[in-house]
Amino acid sequence: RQCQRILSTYYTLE
Amino acid sequence: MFEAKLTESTTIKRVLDAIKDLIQQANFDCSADGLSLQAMDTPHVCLTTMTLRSQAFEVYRCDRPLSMGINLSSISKILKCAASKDSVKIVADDEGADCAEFIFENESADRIAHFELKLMDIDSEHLSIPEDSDYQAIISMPSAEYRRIFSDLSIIGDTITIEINKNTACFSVEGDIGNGSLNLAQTDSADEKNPVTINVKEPVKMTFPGKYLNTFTKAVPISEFVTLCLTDGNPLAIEFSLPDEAGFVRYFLAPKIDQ
Repeated sequence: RQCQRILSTYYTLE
Repeated sequence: MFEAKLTESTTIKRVLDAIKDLIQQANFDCSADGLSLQAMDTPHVCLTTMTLRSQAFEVYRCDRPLSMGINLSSISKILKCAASKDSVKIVADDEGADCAEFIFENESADRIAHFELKLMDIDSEHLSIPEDSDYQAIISMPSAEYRRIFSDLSIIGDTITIEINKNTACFSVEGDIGNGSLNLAQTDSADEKNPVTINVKEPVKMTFPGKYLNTFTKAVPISEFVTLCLTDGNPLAIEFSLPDEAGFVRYFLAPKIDQ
């Protein structure tokens, strides 16, 4: 099964 | 005082068309450099950023930075009232304005329409995207080609794989009815009218939801070309640049990964 991680796992929150 | 005038409404109409299906509302950040926004879609897997630099405008004045919280569907409704050749002037007070004024003027300056758009307070999370990411593979292609590839493939299914090797990009799809793939090679001659360029540091193969790749085709009217930047395990970055470095629309899309 494939899923997508939310973007805040890749980029830092300002 | 914030005041910005575009010679033709087409520019902002196209930019809004490119983002309004992905985000419902966003803060339009105005500074001396121009107008920009960034917002995520509801599931937080796709980030849209937009910049209209001050040089995109015929008149641009921003005495101090302000943030206008705008509902994208509402601003689109107002801009529908501007003919494509009408100029658009946006005026807002920079001291906590609760609305922004839109003035549309035709070419002969004998028809002037005024609208006021209510502004909103929006809490938004701002993500820090590295400007100079060292991508493994970058492919640039005519935006019409982008539209054709992803509108075709997303009809077959929602699991689209992009694989880039030296001089070749392969786009493939798996769906309920079957599957398909398309190979695109780098164009040979530099004077080719619709060039495809592929720069690969390391071959890369990643999977993305076709629904989003197809939604990004809404940005095609903005730009003749589109750039796709990939690094294994990281979000895909897609850029549509406005002519004359007037600005851009960029999308960042989280990859599909095996759970």
